Amino acid sequence: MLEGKFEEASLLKKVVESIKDSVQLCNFVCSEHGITVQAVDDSRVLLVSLLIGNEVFSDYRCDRNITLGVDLKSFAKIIRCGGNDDYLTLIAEDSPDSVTLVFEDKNSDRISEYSLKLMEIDNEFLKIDDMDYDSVIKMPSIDFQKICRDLSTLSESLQILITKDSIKFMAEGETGNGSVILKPRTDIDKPEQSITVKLNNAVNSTFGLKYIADIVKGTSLSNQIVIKISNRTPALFEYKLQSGYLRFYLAPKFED
Amino acid sequence: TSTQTTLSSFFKPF
Repeated sequence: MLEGKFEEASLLKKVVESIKDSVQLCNFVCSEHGITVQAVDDSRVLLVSLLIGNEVFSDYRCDRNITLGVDLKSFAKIIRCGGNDDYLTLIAEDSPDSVTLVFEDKNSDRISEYSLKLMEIDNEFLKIDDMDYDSVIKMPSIDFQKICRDLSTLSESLQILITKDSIKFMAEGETGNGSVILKPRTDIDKPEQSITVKLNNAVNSTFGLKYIADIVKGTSLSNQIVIKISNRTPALFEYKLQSGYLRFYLAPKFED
Repeated sequence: TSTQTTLSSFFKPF
């Protein structure tokens, strides 16, 4: 049996809102370590990999592995019914055909209970090896979101160039071009404002902005985004959770 | 112009 209690419903709300436009049907695999999701979008360009570690929960028990096949659009509708600050408990039997969500308002005795029917989802699981990346950058997630949104007004593609002392984001379109250059900086008072670059090789990679527009929906999950890039392979965009992560793997575009 | 690749070329089924 699964019983996982979130101190605040807002975390699961944010997670679901962050991935529901990338993937619709996915298996939430629950184990003693927490909850994991791996799902690929319909075009097979973007992969979502989620780990909500058991330490995120104020109470967590899962005696044996349980798979919850969830339609995220329906899940999002139910999860919006709860308040952000409510306790949220997920409950499922060992071989469930539904999952129960219990919201408890901390300021009153109100308890709301919803159940979502589960589905058999035949998901292919992709094996992702740990890779050595050419470059790893860490920067404020909100800045990355703004840069991508700004440049998406010009082009469908985002070019990322990384050298030892700069990160350059570029977009070239029919109406004009744009670029934003960032330099590494350490902010001691506000570490979340820092920008770091680790470089093994200089990077020049291009990605579809429509996918990045979905990735940056994870911005509210973490102050910083970690981007790991190698030339001509999928890049990893990661928002760290208190225990766990939301990762997106995005296949690059190649210049003809 | 640029061509979008897919993850299938990089990651194999488990």
